[in-house]
This record gives sequence, C-alpha cells and structure tokens, in this order.
Amino acid sequence: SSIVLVFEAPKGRRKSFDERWEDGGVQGGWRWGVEKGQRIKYGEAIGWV
Amino acid sequence: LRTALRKTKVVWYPIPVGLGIGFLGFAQLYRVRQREKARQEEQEEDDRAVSAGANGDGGEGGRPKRRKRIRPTGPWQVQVMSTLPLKAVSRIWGRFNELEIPYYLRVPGFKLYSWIFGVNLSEVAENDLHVYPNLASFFYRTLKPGVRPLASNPNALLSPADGRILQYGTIERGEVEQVKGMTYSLDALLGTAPPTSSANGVPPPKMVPVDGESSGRAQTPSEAADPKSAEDSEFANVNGISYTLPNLFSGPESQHGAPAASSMDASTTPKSASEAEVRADLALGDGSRPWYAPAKEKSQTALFYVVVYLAPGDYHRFHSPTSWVVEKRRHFAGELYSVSPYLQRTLPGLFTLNERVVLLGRWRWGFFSFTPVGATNVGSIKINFDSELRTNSLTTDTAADRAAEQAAERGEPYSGYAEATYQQASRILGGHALRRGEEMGGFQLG
Repeated sequence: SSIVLVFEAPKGRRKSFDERWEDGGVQGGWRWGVEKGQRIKYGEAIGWV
Repeated sequence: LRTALRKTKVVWYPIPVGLGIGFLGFAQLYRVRQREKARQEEQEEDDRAVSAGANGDGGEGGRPKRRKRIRPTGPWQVQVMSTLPLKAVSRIWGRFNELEIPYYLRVPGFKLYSWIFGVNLSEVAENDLHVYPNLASFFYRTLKPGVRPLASNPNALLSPADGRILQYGTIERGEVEQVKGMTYSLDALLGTAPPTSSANGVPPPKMVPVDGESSGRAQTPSEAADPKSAEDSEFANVNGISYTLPNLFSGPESQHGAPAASSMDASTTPKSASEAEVRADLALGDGSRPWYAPAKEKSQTALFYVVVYLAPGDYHRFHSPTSWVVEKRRHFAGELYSVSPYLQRTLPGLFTLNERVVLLGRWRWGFFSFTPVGATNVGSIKINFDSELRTNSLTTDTAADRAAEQAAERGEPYSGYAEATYQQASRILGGHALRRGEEMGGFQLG
C-alpha cells in the first residue's frame, strides 16, 4: 500500500546575488527533509516551510 | 565419410545477404502493420460500444456495455496481472486472514511473520501476542505510546505512516512524476477539480451538502443552468450526481430520505480540541479559502507531492501529517494491483488504476490532499471519521458500474469516483478537522 500526499506550499524566493549562497540559493518556502528510498517512520519530518 | 569429404569439391559463392535482410525487414513491417490494424479495430469496436451505450441502446438487451476493463500496457508480468481477478483474490485473502489462529500457534506464527517482514515486536502495543486472534488483527496493530515522537518543528509536515519515501517533488503542469520519469496527471489521481469559473459558459455543477434533508440527487438541467446555486452550496460531484453518504454506493436514484445527518454526525464530529487547534493553525496561513479556489498570489505557492510506500511488515495505520480540514472524499473503486516499487517502476500510472480514497481539503498554506492507495494484499482502506466508506467490496464495484452506466446513458464521461462531503462535521471549518499526528485510519488485509 502507498500514501500519496499532494499539497500546496509557499515557493522559496530566489536569493539576491550578494546574499549567502546556501540552501540552493532559495530563501524561505518549502524545504524537503527526505531522500528518495529513505526509510521513514510516522511522526518524522518529511519537510517544512 | 572421410573419402567423401576429401573428394567433394568446395565451391564458394556469395549468399544474397541483402535479400535476407530485405526479407526480414519486410516480415517485420508486415507484422507491425497487422498489429496496428488489430489495435485500431479493437479501438473502433470499443468506441462503437461506448457510443452505443451513450445512446442507451447498448447492443443486446438495450443495456449499455459495462465499463471497459482497465487493460494497462507494460511488461508481461503486468499483462498477466491484468487478467487476474485481483479484487476477488484480495477479498479471499482477507477472508483467509480473518480465520482464527489456534491459541498456541499465535506466538510462533506472529514471530515468524515478524522475522520474515522485519516487524519490531518491542513497539507493538500488546506484549502478549495471544490477544491477536488472527493475522488481520495483528496486521492492524497499534503501537506503544511514545514510540513515535512527533517532529518538534511545528512547521514540519510529518510522515503519515511508517514506510519508505518512493518519490517526491514539485508538480509541474499538473503532472506527478511516478518513478523513473513516468508521469501521470493530477486530475487522474485526484479526480478533476470542478471548474471554479464557467470556462465554456456552463456554470460549475450544483453541489449539495451531505445531510438528511437535501438528500443528494441527480442534477436537473435547470439547476445546472442556475449559476447562483453553485456559490452557496458545497461540493458533491463533478458530473452532476450528488451523493449522501449512506447511499454513496447505491447510486443517485435511491437517495431520498437518506439518514445521512445522524450517521454522518456520529462518525464525523471531530473532537473540539482538534477543531480549536486546527482553526488556530489555519488562521496562521492562507488555509481559509476552499481547496478548489486558486491561491490569491499564484506565484507565491507551488504544488508538491510525496509518495510513501508501506511494506508488508510496517505499521499500517496512518496519521494526519499536519493540522488540516478534510472537506470531501472521493472513492475510486479501481483495480488492486500490487504497489511494490518494482510495479511502480514498470506500470505507468499505477496510482491512477488502483482503488484509492482521495481526501481533499486545506491546510494553513492552501490545498492539501491525502490519498491512501490500496493494493492486492491490503485492499481495504479504513477512514476513522467516515463509517460509511466501504472499499474493496462488491457493493462499491456494483455501484461504480451503475454510476458509469448512468453517466454513459446521459452521454457524459464517468468521473470514475463516488464522492461525499464532510460539511456536517464542523460548520465553522466546513469539514472534518484533523490535528497533527491524529490517527486517521489505516490499511486492512483483504
């Protein structure tokens, strides 16, 4: 069995050039906290805004 | 023989290789053309059947033809599976697992099952395994309190169940990437979102709340033409048929006087704590608009998806990933192919074929949906706050076939699902409120 979550979440804002270039250059917005194939347990974070 | 071989004169001359290659090419071309012609004939025959069904004079006996069986493409394993009566197999599997296990065989039996499928018995709520009379109840076990602490970050979305992250990402152009680049459309997974504005001059279908008085019924053309009614009512269905829950699967013609309110209230009234917490959470963000209305600033948000695969040994109850409101439910009585990662890689659009229950609603950032997808061994999907839902049962299949025939008689496309709303659960929130981490239901064997 599988569970599919489809949800709306804020996109990140592209950082301006002079800001520190981390997190893929995106400020705020949805951030994934998992990898493909990773085992996960109920209650653990999939991602966050 | 030696003499003969020695005396025979060897003559070398070129074999017309080009002729051979030409022959093979021609043979292949002929085979492809034959196959294409057969496929076209089959397609024409189906179209004829469907159009005959739409005119209501579907061939013999005046009954429109049944819904076309799902015949997925894919490797031979998939072809073999698509010929099997998977739902019947699943029901028999469920019956088998409800047989009571002899008392002294329970502990060794469940320990063997746990060893094979990697179940962590120390987390199971009951220390004495004898309390589980059969595998079905052991499969639907609960866990000890505290073995699954919720992530501390309040902005984090929780994993709804134990399992493995099969796929995740952003949804571009309404397409969800399944695995290995295979995609399927969001509409096929969730069902088409009713048009919020009348694209072609036809107003969105009239939506009827699920309650006692206004028992759902097929929409009359005059109602369809009445745009004002669309604003002040809730969602029920896309192709105009509205359902009240108790008769969800008996089709629209027998919906009058359905005791929806009582059974709905009994099974859907959320705990006031959930409601208060969810309201507070929704107030933080943009969760106040209904799920189908587009976000104010489209550029601000995007649609994301994640697929969690539950293996046979995993804990099979699922929980709410966040505080959200479930406004409606769509039940697709599809097939029950296995959803193993292998099949997810090889069967295009697997999730749009299988039986599934789509819960649609909203959370603080906007639209939110939660779709448990059944499989052959776990065909039954249970939703705690919806006691009317029946999955993987003959009733649902019959009702789905009848709804398909009715849609064909009216010459409309069949949406593929039966729908219900939870407006009665909470008038303030307009749906059933779920707290972060609250148990929502689970997958049961068979």
